[in-house]
Amino acid sequence: VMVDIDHDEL
Amino acid sequence: MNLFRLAGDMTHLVSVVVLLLKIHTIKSCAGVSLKTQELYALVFAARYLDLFVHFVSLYNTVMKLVFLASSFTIVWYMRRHKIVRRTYDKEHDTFRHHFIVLPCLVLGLLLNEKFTFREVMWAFSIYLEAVAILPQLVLLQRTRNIDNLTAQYVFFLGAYRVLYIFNWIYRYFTEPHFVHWISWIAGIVQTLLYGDFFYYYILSWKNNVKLELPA
Repeated sequence: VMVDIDHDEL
Repeated sequence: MNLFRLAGDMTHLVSVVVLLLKIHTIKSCAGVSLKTQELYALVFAARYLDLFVHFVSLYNTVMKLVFLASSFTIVWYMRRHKIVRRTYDKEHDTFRHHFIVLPCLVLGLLLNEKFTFREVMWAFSIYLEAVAILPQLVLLQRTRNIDNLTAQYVFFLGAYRVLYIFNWIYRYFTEPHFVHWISWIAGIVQTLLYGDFFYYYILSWKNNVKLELPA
């Protein structure tokens, strides 16, 4: 599973 | 950014504005849990550590600053403001909030997306946010006269969590790489905690009577 580590939510 | 996310952020913003409005204009924090507010201040401090390191968008930066500033302002009002602090219902706000911080930190150390300081703090903040509403819900149960602003504050806060779930469902189908198990599971737990409140809130709204939560 690819994990988008860029937390772009608040 | 999709419409669910924007609507979620806006209801979150509205909840904070409602609470500040009550505290600043009515000079009362009756029915508001200082424990929950302190937990939120800690949540935002831990999560937005990346504020000056990791730039997402102007929108994100401004919102992060707003949530940080508002949460610490609310805590300041409740602890230090000479009129507001007297309206704080300390006797009923007894949830031992310190005891949920450590388990969340341990969980953050064990379950994170990457074992780095920022990622551990991020996971910690997600777990802590999931349970931060508990002292407020307990206080509401013990409050005889829940005023409309307090009820609306909790309602908007819960609505924000529901909208974030719709946002994740939407993102899951539109962004194939968007998978955040930690925030999803913690977010669902957090939303479920509002279930009881929502039930009685909608009931009181439908019957046009004052909100009261059974103990």
